[in-house]
Amino acid sequence: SGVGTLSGSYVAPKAIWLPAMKAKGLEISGTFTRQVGSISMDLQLTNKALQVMTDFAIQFNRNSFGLAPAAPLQVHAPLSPNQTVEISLPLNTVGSVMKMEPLNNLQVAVKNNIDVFYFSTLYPLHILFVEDGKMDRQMFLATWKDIPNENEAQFQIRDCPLNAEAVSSRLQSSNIFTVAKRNVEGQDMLYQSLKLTNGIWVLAELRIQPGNPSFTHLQLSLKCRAPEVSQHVYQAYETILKN
Amino acid sequence: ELDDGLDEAFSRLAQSRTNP
Repeated sequence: SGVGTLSGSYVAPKAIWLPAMKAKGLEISGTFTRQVGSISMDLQLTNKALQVMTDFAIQFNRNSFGLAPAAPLQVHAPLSPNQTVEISLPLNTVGSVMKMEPLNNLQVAVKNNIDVFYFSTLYPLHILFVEDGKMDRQMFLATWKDIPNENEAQFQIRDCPLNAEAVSSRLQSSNIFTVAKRNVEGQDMLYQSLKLTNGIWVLAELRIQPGNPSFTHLQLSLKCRAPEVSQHVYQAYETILKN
Repeated sequence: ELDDGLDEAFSRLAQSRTNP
């Protein structure tokens, strides 16, 4: 499984995004991170060809949240056959926006001295959860009431290995903030908020039902003015709470 | 502590969601 970082959100283990056989010997694996407000794409490039690779560059297609490289792809020396290099590519969210299907799809082009290669990957939405995503309590209540019921989506998260306290602190390290907490008939109810880099707010009610001593069942209700993000926010909750 | 009524409002919200 992946690793949590000291001051950042959950980081998935690197996955192969471009197999060598599809890219004339260039293999790319990677993952996404968010640490203290900085998003990066952490890449591992391996040369499985018989010739040296040079002149690397990377470009993203337009995407739903304007993710774009914030610097050129820096491969400091030619990549020899069988050599691997690790690169952290800083990203920003001020690139061109085009709604993708699925919403978190990212199309990438990488070039080197041999050719240009293309691949697609999906990024976890929690890399877009900003540090100032804690909504004021009064604003939360007003917004919760204001967002119509048809914009509410409900999800189940079964067998979560954390209690209410740990759930709240784990989520906070990924910029999902608990605005209020209540206990009703033995269930903890957390009211939470998060904000995406493009300013979209998501409000959540997380109902925590004690299961057996080591697991809890969670019911997540999400309210958002852009309800197409809810499915991806739910996936972020699952990932953060189960890893 | 100044009671701004918000504590009570959250209690009512949680209550209404549990017993609609």
